[in-house]
Amino acid sequence: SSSSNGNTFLLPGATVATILMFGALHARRLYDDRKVEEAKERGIEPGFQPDAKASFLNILPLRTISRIWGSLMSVELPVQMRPYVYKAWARAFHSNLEEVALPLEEYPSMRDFFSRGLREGCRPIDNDPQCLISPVDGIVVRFGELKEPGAMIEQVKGFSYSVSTLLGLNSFLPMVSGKDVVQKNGEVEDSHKDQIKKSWWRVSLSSPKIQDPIPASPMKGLFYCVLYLSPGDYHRVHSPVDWNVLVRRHFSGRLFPVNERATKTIRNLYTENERIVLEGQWQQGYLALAAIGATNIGSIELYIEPELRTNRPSKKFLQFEPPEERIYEREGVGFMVKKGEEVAAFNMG
Amino acid sequence: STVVLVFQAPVAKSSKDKASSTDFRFNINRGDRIRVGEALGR
Repeated sequence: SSSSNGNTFLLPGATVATILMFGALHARRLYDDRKVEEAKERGIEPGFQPDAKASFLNILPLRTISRIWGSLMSVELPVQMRPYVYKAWARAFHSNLEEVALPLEEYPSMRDFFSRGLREGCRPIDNDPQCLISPVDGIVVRFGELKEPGAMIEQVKGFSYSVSTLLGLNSFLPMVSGKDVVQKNGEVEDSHKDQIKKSWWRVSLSSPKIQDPIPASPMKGLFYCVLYLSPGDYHRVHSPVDWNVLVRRHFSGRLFPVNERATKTIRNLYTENERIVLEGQWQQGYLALAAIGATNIGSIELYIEPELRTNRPSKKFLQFEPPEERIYEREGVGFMVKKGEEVAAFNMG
Repeated sequence: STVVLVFQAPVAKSSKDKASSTDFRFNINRGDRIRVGEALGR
């Protein structure tokens, strides 16, 4: 086109086409998001609906992208620049800078600022011994009691994932009820007898034919709670109760984003993503905590195992790799962690 | 990133039993903003 004073400039056709294409994709996304909002307002929860973006993410090298992102964020910033950069981040992602433990100048890089600690007293702990506290800052995504048969958690309406896949197939997740270990004739399956004997949760089995001298115990239910941390949140993980951490499982996996849109469009999001699972025992029985990474947050650091590294380069097909497992010393006692103590931290890259 | 908690807690023996004070109950709602140290349930 030409400007008023007669000189002309040309945009190559391909550039125009690319701009128009991105414009159309963005318009389509805004339209979809508005439809989802309207459905939500009508109380209709949008179901699982894979889309082109999810398929596109499937072919991207997300772990590599995450590591490059982490390297960029590890670049040390000039001291004068640091407050401006971190304030811009806080403005963009609604972080509360009032609570940051150190002066902003003392965080050498964005990555150090991201895994910042908080000032003393910013997170008072609810000390009621019967209470289970939130281990992180975030949004309650889902919670409830796990029912039989089998234990599934809904990722989004229309798609669920199994708890045992999330925690590890050889997890000592207690059975929700005795039924699935009891054969039709009321005898306990041999393969499970050992587990029951060893398990800290005694199954109250209704069949009189069971010869084991296992006394009946008060009923226990199995509960779950899914919490989402947004980029601006405080990213350290604290202990929800006093418990003994007995085993740690590290699943090397994908690094899909885990935002709300991804939960609706990407299948097996939590069971395929890189994650660390801690399993153990609290006063009421079994407890497990799974910390699940995402594209921008590929690193999960454990205070009880500072040398553990996640998101390492690997040529294997990670989805099919069994998790790296470590049973903490003394078997059956493990690490004792107090309620509110820092247990882990998420970090960039 | 995301954290999933899975844990055991006391429940009423069956739906017929009256809920007792020892039954675990969440005191959050979906979509709530929560912070470290705040109670998820009792």
